[in-house]
Amino acid sequence: LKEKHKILHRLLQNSTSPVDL
Amino acid sequence: PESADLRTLAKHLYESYVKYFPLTKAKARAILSGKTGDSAPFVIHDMKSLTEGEQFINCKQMPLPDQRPEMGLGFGMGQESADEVELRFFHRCQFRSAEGVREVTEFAKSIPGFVGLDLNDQVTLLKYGVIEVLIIMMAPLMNKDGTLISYGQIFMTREFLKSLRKPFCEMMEPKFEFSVKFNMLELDDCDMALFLAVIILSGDRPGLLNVKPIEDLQETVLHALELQLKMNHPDSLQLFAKVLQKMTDLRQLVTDHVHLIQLLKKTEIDLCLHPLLQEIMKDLY
Repeated sequence: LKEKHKILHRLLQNSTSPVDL
Repeated sequence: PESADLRTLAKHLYESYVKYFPLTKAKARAILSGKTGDSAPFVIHDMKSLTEGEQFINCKQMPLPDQRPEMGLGFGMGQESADEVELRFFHRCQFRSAEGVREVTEFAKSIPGFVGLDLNDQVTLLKYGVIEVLIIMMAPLMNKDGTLISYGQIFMTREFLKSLRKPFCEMMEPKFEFSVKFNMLELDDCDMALFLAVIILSGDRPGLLNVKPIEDLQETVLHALELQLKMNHPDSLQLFAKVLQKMTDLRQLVTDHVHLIQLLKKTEIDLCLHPLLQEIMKDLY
């Protein structure tokens, strides 16, 4: 499932700044 | 001792909530009731004030006048069609929603035990829970006449949202109907923080691999919420049950919202969905 949700997965693993989004 | 642990959990979740969500219910209600001491929010009530509202925000964010024409963000609106303005507004809403997903993710990670769950299950809990949480977070920003947007700097009227072309006009009205009823429960920010954690920790989301640890975590937060509501609203009978009943309405709201977005994708040629929102909504319901 995490393969199909790469951005969510990334958000869970590290915090992402608003600019990256 | 058990009650003390539950109070500690409530305090921890409230602190995370305040840390990750920039506009709390307390702040939003102060703005809506004109008790902030700052200037009142800019009101958007028609297409003209929508373009002026964009200008108002852009000026605050980008004060250099010579940068404005290149940004293409709402100047020289004379030639622009209402359809284009609506679509641009929709894109802005998407970016704010994507930012909201980031805030909810950070809040979820702060729930004790969440990051210890199977990573696939963390993804599933967020995929299914995040829109429900964002809808609940909208309620404090709304009253029967409109909603605060742009971190409380703008108030957009309900009538204006209803006047947009189909299906944009159908997107917010169900959220207003829900919010007006939800706000009657008069939850405060600490009650909200616990309720959001309960929503995120739903053990019945499709495709979960290991339900038991999620249900165990949710049970603890449910106890904390029950205690919090009893202490914070001693005269409000059955409030705990009433709050939990809202979870059923929320699922229907999300299902209808996703169907509207799918309809938009078919009817609006120029529509591009934010990749994060695409990920979440794909195969959701």
